[in-house]
Amino acid sequence: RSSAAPTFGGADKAMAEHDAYFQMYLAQYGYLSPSVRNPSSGHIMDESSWRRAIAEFQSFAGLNATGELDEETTKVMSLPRCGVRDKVGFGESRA
Amino acid sequence: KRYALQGSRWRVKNLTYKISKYPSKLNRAEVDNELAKAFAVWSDYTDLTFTQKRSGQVHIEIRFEKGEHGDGDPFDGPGGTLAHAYFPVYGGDAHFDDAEMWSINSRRGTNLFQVAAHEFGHSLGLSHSDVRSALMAPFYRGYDPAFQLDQDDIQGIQALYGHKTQTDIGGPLPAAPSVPRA
Repeated sequence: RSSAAPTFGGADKAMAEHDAYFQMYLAQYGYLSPSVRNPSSGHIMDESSWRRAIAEFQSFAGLNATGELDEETTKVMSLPRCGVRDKVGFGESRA
Repeated sequence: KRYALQGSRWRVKNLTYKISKYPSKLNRAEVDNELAKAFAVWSDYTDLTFTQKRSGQVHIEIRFEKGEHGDGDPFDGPGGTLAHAYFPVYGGDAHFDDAEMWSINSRRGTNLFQVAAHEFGHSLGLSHSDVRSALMAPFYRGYDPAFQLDQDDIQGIQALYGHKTQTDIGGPLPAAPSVPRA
């Protein structure tokens, strides 16, 4: 997988949807700003934020922190899990 | 130290809980038993006590819900998110996705006891641990018939509530020795 930040406007719609899914995942569990989950926020994510978020997740999950959204990483992201954030900081509280 | 503390904890050690909404596919008495066992995971290592109430105000409210259930964090059906819980500062409540196939003492489905023990860790103030073997690791690892709390979890809960000072002896206390009056 490419480590580049998803653009969602490219020809490869399936790839964009793939990236969007994991972008939402990283936002849901505290690795990216919650505004990523809200399309109307106009949030634009740069590649370094995307790579850093992936690397932080990998580090937390005991994977090699490459910053690449590789198969092993997406496999772990697909595991059933607790809905509480791993990282606090991007708006800790629940409503 | 690898465990993580959220930053809040209960000021009292005798906590109450209520199951306001039971899962649709399990026997209520069995659910009561599994959730009591899940609380006992934490009371085995601290002086915390957990008492189930059927009505009235409690510290920790437990609900099995599907989809959107009023807290802005909807469940997503089978797989994915299994449950979530609030830290003490936000009330300590625990919600379980009723779309999951909750199971008891079985390799099929998702083990209710293990997930509940994890969620109650949040209700008590523990965050996710990056120790893979810890109960407070965020990922469900499958049914473990020989489940034991990891040392990381024990250190975490005792950092919040201290060590257990009263030992359960499994029966009534012996009569106090008589002391001759002066």
